[in-house]
Amino acid sequence: FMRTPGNPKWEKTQLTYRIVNYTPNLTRTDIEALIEEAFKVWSDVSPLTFNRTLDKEADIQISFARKDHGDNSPFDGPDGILAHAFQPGPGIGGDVHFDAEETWTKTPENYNLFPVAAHEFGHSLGLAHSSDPGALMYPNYAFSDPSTYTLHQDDINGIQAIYGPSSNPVQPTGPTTPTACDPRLTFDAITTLRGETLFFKDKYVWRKHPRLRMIEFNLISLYWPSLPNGIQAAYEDFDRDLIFVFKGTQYWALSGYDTQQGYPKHISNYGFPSSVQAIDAAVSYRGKTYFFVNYQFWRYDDQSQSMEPGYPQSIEEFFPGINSRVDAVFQENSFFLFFSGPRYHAFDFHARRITRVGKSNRWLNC
Amino acid sequence: FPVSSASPEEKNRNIVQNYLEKFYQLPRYTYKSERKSKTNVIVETLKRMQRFFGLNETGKPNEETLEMMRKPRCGVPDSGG
Repeated sequence: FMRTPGNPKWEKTQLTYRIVNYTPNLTRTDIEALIEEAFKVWSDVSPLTFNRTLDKEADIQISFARKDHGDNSPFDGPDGILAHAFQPGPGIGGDVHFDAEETWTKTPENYNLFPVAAHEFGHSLGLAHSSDPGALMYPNYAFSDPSTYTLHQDDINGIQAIYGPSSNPVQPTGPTTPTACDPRLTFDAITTLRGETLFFKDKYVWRKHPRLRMIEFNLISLYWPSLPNGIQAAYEDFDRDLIFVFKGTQYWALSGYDTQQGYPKHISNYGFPSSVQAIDAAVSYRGKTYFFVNYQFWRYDDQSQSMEPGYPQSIEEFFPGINSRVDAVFQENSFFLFFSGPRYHAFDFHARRITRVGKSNRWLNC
Repeated sequence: FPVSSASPEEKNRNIVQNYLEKFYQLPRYTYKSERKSKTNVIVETLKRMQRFFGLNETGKPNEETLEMMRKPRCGVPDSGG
């Protein structure tokens, strides 16, 4: 995290805010609720309290404005700059301006007001931008669902560096951002996608392009805002140019950046019994899709769209040497790459044996 | 439509200049004479932006850098006041 240069802060912890005007995209009730949720992100982890007031002299004045709105920082129309805020202080200090020419939503559609408001309030309280891509104070927009959002540890450290800990007897903690070359790194799910390989972890995804050395690291919500965090399994259906991602008993179908209509669906559609409540890993190869659940696996026939009889079978019997639970698996040149914890095993599907073992994050150029 | 005459290079140069001026305090040069030293300043400022976002610090507006600059974001600068 970074504090705003000069370390400005409010000398009091009970702050007031006023919503000066509204956007026509949302109802007043929705806006007031989203703004309240956004302030709660910060009050939950610090001694700060925020009370809405209608009088003119609120500490934090919130408004929607377009283009040049008299503060020497004109907005730029749809997209680009979404909002800005001023550091703690009198007058314009602490105020937050949203670009009125954006489409403001309360859904995963661009741009959800909640994450932008919570971010700008961080500036109103004295925080600058963080270079941690998982932090709320990261400069770029990313959708976050207010109902499941938990403030990142980096942001908690930042606000507590300014105002001290919360009065909560149990100090709140937040998630941290995985680092590619952490030797303990494990993956939640892996799938190929049109020649690239996607490595899922918590709310993040590494995107590896076969030819470029570059590996993109982003929030999953940047590509698929309506997907939940914590994907557990994923595979690519090459024939239909779709990838399927699984969490719990639900699954989604994605075509490129688009989430297919009519999802999520229930995994019982594949023919799983109700005893199966989650999939550990999945991979599709030559018209068959392999689902790994605990120490067993199921095989699904893509042609007949049905689970094959005689399953589940023991993983180790069919894939000799794969004797741990599978976190993730993908297929490359007739090899199944099995990931369990911080290690992977390359299994030659035709020779029916493991040919290589290594550290999982080797696939992230570590 | 009045087709934009700017070449892709020109457009990218504008994206870079605009972004660095807004978020990394790249000085606005107006006089031709100043332009010589400007290139170095742009390269160093671009490296600062690439460092902040964990990109390869090439000092050149490569595709990953331009893609980062195109992302919707907060209007507060990433460094400085």
